[in-house]
Amino acid sequence: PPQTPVRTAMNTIQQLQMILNTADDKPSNTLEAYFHNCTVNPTNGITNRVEYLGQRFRENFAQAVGEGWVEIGSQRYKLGVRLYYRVMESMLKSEEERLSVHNFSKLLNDATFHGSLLACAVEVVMTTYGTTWSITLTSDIQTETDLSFPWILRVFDIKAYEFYKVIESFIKAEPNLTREMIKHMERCEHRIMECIAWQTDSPLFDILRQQREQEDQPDQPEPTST
Amino acid sequence: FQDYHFGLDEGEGISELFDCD
Repeated sequence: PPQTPVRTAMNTIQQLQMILNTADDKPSNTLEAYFHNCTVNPTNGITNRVEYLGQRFRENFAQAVGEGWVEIGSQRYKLGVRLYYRVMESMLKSEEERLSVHNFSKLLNDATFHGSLLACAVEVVMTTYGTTWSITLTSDIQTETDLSFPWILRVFDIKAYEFYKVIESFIKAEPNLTREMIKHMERCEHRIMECIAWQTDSPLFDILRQQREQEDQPDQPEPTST
Repeated sequence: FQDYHFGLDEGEGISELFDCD
């Protein structure tokens, strides 16, 4: 029988809790082994970034919905970090199998990759628990604060074009995402493709420019990325 | 996954997307 919106939301929360209740707040032994295999060990960069972005998240969350909700924001972020490590490990296992590579130094030292992956994980958590908050400013005025996508991009200072790159791999790496969550991520993709990636400060324009310059020089090797 | 459109080809993954291949 078709589900009510409330039942659907409850299922999504239960599914996320099932995945994350036993997940690590810190990199697992498997993940640490991948870090150790890197030419440059990325551990400090990763943990420092998680700490820094956590501060930014809590500040922006409190600013958006009020200081009284800071603890809720902290819990959301903590769950996002667990999902981030879990998906990172799953992605690395897939890449290891696909490429027969064990040293992921370049990827794991890429700040943009980590920022985008963490933003994606936090977006999943935020969407699961709902992102519209009604706050009362005075007894007569009530306003809604929208923390839905692309709010997280502003908080983490991530370009939509870079965030877009992790979405499909994220979905492949976490098979326990509900249908509703996958549809939400797909809507994020469409919004990026149709609008946000074309905003003035997008890296997409530099890439298009570089592609055009390479096409104008026929002796240049064909770029590996398209 | 049935409703999601997977755009990456067989030989493509996160490493290629971040120029780490």
